[in-house]
Amino acid sequence: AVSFKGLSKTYKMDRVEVPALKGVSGSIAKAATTFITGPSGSGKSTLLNLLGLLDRPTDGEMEILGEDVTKLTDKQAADFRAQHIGFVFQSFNLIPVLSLRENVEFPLLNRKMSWASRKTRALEYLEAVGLGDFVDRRPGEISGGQRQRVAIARALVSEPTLLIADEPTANLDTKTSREIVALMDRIKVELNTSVVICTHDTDLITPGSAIINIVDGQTAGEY
Amino acid sequence: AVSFKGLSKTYKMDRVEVPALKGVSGSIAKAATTFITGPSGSGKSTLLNLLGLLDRPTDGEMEILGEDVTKLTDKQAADFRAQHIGFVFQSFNLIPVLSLRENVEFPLLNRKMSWASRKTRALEYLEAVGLGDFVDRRPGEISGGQRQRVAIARALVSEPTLLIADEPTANLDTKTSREIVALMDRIKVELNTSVVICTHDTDLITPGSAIINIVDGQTAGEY
Ligand SMILES: Nc1ncnc2c1ncn2[C@@H]1O[C@H](COP(=O)(O)OP(=O)(O)OP(=O)(O)O)[C@@H](O)[C@H]1O
Ligand SMILES: Nc1ncnc2c1ncn2[C@@H]1O[C@H](COP(=O)(O)OP(=O)(O)OP(=O)(O)O)[C@@H](O)[C@H]1O
Ligand SMILES: [Mg+2]
Ligand SMILES: [Mg+2]
Repeated sequence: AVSFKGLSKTYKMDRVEVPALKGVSGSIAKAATTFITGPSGSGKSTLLNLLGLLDRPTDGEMEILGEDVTKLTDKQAADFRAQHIGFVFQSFNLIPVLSLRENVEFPLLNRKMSWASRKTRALEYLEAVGLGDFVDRRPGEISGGQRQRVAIARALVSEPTLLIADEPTANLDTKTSREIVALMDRIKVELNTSVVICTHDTDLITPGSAIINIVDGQTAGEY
Repeated sequence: AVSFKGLSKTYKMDRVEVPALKGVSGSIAKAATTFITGPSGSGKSTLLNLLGLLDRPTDGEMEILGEDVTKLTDKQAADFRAQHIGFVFQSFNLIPVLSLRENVEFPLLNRKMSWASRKTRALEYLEAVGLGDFVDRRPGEISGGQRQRVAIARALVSEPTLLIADEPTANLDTKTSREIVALMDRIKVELNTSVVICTHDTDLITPGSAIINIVDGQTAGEY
């Protein structure tokens, strides 16, 4: 579903340049789950932001779902992302003034759907992550792990072709973490979604899965 | 160091009341590490906020370092907290416009210390969490796990008598997580600090430690 070659990202700051990603190559298989692992600060979120078209590489090529994305304009990239990609952010990025239901409906606003069907689908996904009783609360009125699950529901609600999850279970207990990974697995099987999960919890990695290990901005063999 | 009896917290919202904590009793031993565990949404952060004097209970009694804290005014509670307590927030709460060093110096601003010694100590603790090279960056210019470590350094810098850490390793890889817990252990031994760590990662729990398990707002036996 995704292939990338020589992908680099250097953050340019006032006085110094930070080479966060130094020429990584790899691929994400269609309708399969790929795990991204590596130490804190190694470049995982940077890679995920490039795969999710949230940022542009400094160098390198990337093809997503057959499209050469390095050639897209900002507007085309934004449209492509809205169409095909669901992203769970490491810091959730929920909108504080909207209810959980409104937060999860958000990605559906630019789709040809009735108001009623958007609401139904948002409730369905909040239910799927165990938050059916909290739909009218705001992000500030729930727990850390509950906020994490709202971010997950929001990424799934548009039933994306490519799901990118940056440490989606960091704030969850073991039982809930397994339920979340099982949910993403079901989505993969039922909707042919390609799933990318970045995690520090090696117990979550299903045996036989593809693993991309990032150390100091480069791909490295597995531990 | 801390003992509490019948501690309750009900969040009052427009139309509904949420009994997040329903009469919990227990204690935190001096110069020892106590772990707080339990499922997502069970009431752990709520309990930690009460122990850290960040919030008031709806009912119950609590004594911290010999002081009956339920009798304190808001101003007295804030002073007590600044004097004795260090808190690592589940969502970090860093100040985006300040550098990492300024963020970590912040708790020292109301202390009788020279500008130079505050700076030295902030750098010392940033070094201790592996961020010595990043001191002039801002929170938005580092990784998620690096932000988590800044929050930890900031909680330790005032060398508190009571350290409360709400899921301090959620965004850290295994190796870095162990270094952080070892650092908190050293602080406990060298400074007689009483340490409370809330975590979903049961591998971090040192054998023989005290564990308070919270399920659905009440203390429950260990798994
Ligand atoms: N400000 C609030 N208003 C209303 N309800 C709240 C508020 N904050 C938390 N809650 C609710 O209180 C319960 C306990 O929340 P708490 O944050 O203590 O859970 P937790 O054990 O820390 O969970 P997690 O492991 O997900 O961080 C949850 O059901 C949550 O939805
Ligand atoms: N906006 C930025 N400006 C400058 N440097 C940055 C910026 N964002 C990240 N970095 C740096 O780039 C490197 C990689 O960051 P990244 O967020 O990709 O790490 P990560 O692997 O996701 O880490 P973690 O596991 O802690 O989340 C880090 O050293 C970080 O400090
Ligand atoms: Mg990251
Ligand atoms: Mg919590």
